[in-house]
Amino acid sequence: SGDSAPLNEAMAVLQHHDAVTGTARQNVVNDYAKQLAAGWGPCEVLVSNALARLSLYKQNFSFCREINISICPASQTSEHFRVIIYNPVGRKVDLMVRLPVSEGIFLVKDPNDRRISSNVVMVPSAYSKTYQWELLFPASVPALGFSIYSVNKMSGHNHQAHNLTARPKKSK
Amino acid sequence: SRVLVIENKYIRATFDSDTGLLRKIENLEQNISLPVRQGFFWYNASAGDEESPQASGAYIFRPSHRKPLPVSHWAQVTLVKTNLVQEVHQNFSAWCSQVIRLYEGQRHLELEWTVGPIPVKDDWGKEVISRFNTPMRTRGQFFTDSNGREILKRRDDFRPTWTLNQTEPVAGNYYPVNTRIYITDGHMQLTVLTDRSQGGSSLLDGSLELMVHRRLLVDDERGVAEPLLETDTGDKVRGRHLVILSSVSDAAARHRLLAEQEVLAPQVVLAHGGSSPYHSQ
Repeated sequence: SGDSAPLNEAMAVLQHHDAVTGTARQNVVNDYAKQLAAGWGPCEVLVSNALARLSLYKQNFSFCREINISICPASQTSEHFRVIIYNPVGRKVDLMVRLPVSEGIFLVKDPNDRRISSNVVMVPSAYSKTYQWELLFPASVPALGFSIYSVNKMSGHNHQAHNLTARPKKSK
Repeated sequence: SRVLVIENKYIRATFDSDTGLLRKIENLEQNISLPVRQGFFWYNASAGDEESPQASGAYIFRPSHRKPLPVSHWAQVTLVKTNLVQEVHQNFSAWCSQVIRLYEGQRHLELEWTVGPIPVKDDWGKEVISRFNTPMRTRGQFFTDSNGREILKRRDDFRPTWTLNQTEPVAGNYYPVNTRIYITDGHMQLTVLTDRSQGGSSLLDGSLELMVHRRLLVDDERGVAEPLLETDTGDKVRGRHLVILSSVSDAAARHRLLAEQEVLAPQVVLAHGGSSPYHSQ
């Protein structure tokens, strides 16, 4: 069973100015991070349960906790997956979804099963010593609702991205 | 190309091909153009001086000099253009880089910065800022929000309810920025939205800056009893600044909607195939 109370409590603790501004000892800062991480675990279960109930399908949902540093094992290792986007704002929102993927060409379909435009672009060389790729596609999500997009990997090489991406200049 | 440009039907951003730095932003819808030079700088943290033994620390921001030092005068750049996104990857140094990004149909410029681990082997504490310099006449005024609610006017070396004796020309003009900071000349407005609470200021006319990271070697003796110094190699921080250039008359409508979308961002969850029907009963 899911539970949002631990995250609720961790967030309450983190209202303290020490947590907001960083004016705490290192071991306290570490504890803030630990409380947040511990609170998010049962919250993921809660969100999964809610999504299963709303979509009427039970699935193994994956959350990308490190997507801000271009890490998401679920999208990087899978050839077929669905992307569920929930919009907490009370109006329709258009956004560009970015997901780390392995090199390749991908077919993305919208909630109406129509193929939509997508690109695979190289992440900046400063982010990683090895080549890394991100899939991006435009998504539209209704007010206080969710949309489900499907992604299928079509081939192992991304010729378009190789041709369109400029190589960094040598350092002067 | 000698001219480095990313653009969609709403915005054009021009870069200096010699330095790789942002040079100009244009709002193509409203026919507004503003020279903007953006780069990263760092303040040398004070460890105490003749005027005061107060050091820059976790609580206290006290640079030793008013003028910050540039992280680099130029950036190594890579240009990425596809039909959905155009990006300029700027590499300023081994510990400072940025992606300036423009999506198709987007009315703002996205600056994704990565800073750290801040090197401190030279024994200088560093407080790193992203600064936007423009020729806008702002008469020593800028605006910051308070918890995303009320936007407050800030004036150089001034407090509205008492006569200020300014002793810290930089820190004394820094204010909390919870979601946005902007400058205006009465006709156009340059707004920068943050993805987290940061400190920000406008220390020169037409200039706007946000502190993105800091690493200090001395405790400020305000109770923490530790310098703001991460263990091991230090932290690397990544965040985003969303930049809107528009006329003053419709600036609020733009930054309010965008800030709402940023604070209440859509949540992305992945699922592999193989689902089974589910009913709560």
